[in-house]
Amino acid sequence: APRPVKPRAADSEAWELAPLELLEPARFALEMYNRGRAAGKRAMLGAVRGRVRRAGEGSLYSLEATLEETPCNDPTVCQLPVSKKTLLCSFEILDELGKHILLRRDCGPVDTKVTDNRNWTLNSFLPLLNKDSFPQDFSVKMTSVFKEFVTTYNRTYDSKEETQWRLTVFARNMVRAQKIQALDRGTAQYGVTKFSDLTEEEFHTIYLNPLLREKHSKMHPATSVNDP
Amino acid sequence: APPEWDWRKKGAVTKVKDQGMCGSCWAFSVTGNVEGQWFLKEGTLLSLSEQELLDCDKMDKACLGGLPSSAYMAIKSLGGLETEDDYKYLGHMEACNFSEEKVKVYINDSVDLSQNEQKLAAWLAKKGPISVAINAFGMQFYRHGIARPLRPLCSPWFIDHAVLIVGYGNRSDIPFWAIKNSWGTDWGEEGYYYLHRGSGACGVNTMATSAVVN
Repeated sequence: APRPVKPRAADSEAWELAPLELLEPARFALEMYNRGRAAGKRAMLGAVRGRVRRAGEGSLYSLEATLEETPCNDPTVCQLPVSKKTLLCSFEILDELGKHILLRRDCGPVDTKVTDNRNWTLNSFLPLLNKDSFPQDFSVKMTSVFKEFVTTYNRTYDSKEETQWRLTVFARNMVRAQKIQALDRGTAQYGVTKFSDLTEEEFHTIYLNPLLREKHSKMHPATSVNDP
Repeated sequence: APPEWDWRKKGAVTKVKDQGMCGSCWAFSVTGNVEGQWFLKEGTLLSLSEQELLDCDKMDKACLGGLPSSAYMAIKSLGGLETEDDYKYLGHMEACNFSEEKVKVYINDSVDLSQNEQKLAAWLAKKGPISVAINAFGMQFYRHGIARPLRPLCSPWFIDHAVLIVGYGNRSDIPFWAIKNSWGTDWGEEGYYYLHRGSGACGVNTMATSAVVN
């Protein structure tokens, strides 16, 4: 099994940008979303998380945010309770020398079936995960699951510090897996895998292929199949 | 397209491989496709070398990533692929050790396939496994079942993993693509990933390609 790389500084983990750093790009994303909407129909920002890639004078922010839209904009005629529509959006924002450019916006309603049946999942997905906020019994359970993981996948770590760090990453990942599970509309099951002790950034760097986002050279189009 | 198809059952797919700690999925996706194309033309299933591509395909970036389209060009210009046994996988880039005499498989061309998933299914059933690229959202924790992440979370614009579609079908009325991954058999369903079919899930239809063997 591949051995995970050395621990990284906590602040370098993906999706863990400090709230202050997120503020400007998130406000810009919201402004872009609301552009052209009447005052009463503007969405409000819910939770947001993001990561940034910096190169030269530019920063590319990838944000995931929830936006709340209130369908009724006149409280005197609305039937109570007014249900809010929650949208899950991902934004890509380029910041070049303080000038923001929206490169991508992808919003969709959060599946109501999912949210109705599993309220906790939406709530747990939205806020930024605070590693210090795990309850006591969660830590105990996690330690036990982590020990099983270490045995199953034959993991060895260089030091106690690294083991502790990997446990923290593992615990966060279990929460992430739960969120992914809650937001999957198929039959997939998510949970412990051999990659469970890697941060999202490590996983992306080691196993994935960013070049695929580049434009590939066009080849001949295949002739379609008429008679299989 | 027929209602279901599985090239594994027809002997066109080699065992699941493991790319290790290296972003070489593009090489595995392409060799998997060429293995299938060669099998369909010649009737022999050969396990082909990804390491040859890591070392000798100078258009791509070995463990830092690559594009199937340029890998096909590299295979063409090199003159073909050696087998896994002759040019073993190391999981990191080395000097190119390609030997023309050891080439077992060649390709003549490569093609872009339709973005229409019904047409892709028809193509697959007739012509063989397809190299595709997807957004790998959630795959870090995938264990089994048919994945269908919310579209905003698995946007077709964030393609970052190349894999091989080897079949399709329905499980309890949910249509799926059977996808051969290159993370070993101790990941997913014996190394396979099942992704929802027909909804453009995770951009599965955005970069479908194949080699052509005449």
